[in-house]
Amino acid sequence: LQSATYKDEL
Amino acid sequence: MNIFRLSGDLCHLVAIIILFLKIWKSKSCAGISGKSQVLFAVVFTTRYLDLFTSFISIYNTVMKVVYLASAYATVSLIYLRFRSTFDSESDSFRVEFLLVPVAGLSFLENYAFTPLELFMITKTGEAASITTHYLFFLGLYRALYLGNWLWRYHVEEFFDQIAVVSGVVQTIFYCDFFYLYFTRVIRGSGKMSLP
Repeated sequence: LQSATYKDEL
Repeated sequence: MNIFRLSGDLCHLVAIIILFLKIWKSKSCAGISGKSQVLFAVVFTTRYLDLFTSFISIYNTVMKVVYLASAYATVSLIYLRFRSTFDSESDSFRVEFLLVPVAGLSFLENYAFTPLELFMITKTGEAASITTHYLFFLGLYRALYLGNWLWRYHVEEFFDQIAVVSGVVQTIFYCDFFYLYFTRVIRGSGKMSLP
């Protein structure tokens, strides 16, 4: 499992 | 983009429009928590500062601008245009009580999304049905984002712990409201009051 940032979310 | 996120964002938009039109048409912001709308404006401002630093998509930029503009428009309706109808007596939520857990759990940076209307309902014991529809769509937006994260976890095999943890916390706050909404507003006369 990789960690990501959902910068595209509102 | 997936169906959960798109419908979540649209529900958020519907919630904002319901609240704005309710205040505008009735020329009254009775039963609305001005403090929570200020917090929304603060949250959007801090969260969407990346408007100036990174471009993601036209959709993303347009939605952020719409959320920001409508948050400030709603705040100005409550505190300027229809100030005389603002029920500041009931809007007694102590923001500092929110700031303590927020500081303690500062990794949950979305915590301030928790709408204080939920608190005002428990305080005054009732909410006009239009306000409950607003809260319903706001809650639906948060709930649909849970579906979105499940989707992204399976499809993209990525997962954003901060977004998910804070999102789950926010959605939990809506659970008792959802229960009351379905049992009283939908089946009942329209006005929601606590037992």
